[in-house]
Amino acid sequence: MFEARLGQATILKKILDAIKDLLNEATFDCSDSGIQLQAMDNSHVSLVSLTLRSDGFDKFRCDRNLSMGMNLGSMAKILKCANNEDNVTMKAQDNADTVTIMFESANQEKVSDYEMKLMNLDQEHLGIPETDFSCVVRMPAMEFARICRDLAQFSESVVICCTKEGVKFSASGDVGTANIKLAQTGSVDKEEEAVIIEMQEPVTLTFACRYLNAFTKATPLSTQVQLSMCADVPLVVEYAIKDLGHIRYYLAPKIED
Amino acid sequence: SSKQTSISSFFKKE
Repeated sequence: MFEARLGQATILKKILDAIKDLLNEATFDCSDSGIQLQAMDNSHVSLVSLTLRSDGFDKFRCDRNLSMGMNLGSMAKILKCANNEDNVTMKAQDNADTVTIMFESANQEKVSDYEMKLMNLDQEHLGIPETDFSCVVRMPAMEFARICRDLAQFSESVVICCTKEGVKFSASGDVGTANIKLAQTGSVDKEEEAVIIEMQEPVTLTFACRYLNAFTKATPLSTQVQLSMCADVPLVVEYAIKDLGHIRYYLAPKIED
Repeated sequence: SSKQTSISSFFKKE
């Protein structure tokens, strides 16, 4: 028996919004420690890794490890039927071929349930090595989304250059060149507005804008985003999900031809 | 010009 309950459907809606542009379907691996999802996008350029800890749920029970392959388009249709403040419960029997998603209004006067067929997905699981990153940047998630959106107008690629002075995002194309520099913030009143750079050595990497823009669909989940970079390895873009877990996106760099 | 690498070339299959 698997059962996981969250106080607000809005969190699940935001999580789905953060992955459904990259993935058509994905396997949710459930165990007593929580729910994990790892999947590459169709073109195998990026990888999404979602962790939801069992202690972040209002109720969590998972008697046996369970892998639930879900069509994310179908899940989006179901979640559209929930009000943001509804409780949401996911339930499945062991070895089931369906999952039940139930919404309850705060006053318990409306209860709806949706049974969704599960899929057998033959997904490769990749081992992600521990990396000592050269640069780790923490910045407001909205600012990162704005920069990715703005620079995508100028080029398919963005160059991220991080030094101890700050982080520079550049794009160059037919129109010309765009550069956006962010300095590390001195003192800020609000932690969520800070730009913090931890640098071991400077790094310059090139990434495809369309993937960065897809990652920023996670912006409603978190006030801050963390970018971890190291020469010649994938960028890690991480959004914390308060009290529940995190979503990490790995993006393979572009290299000189 | 730059070439897009694949994520699976960095991470090993488990």
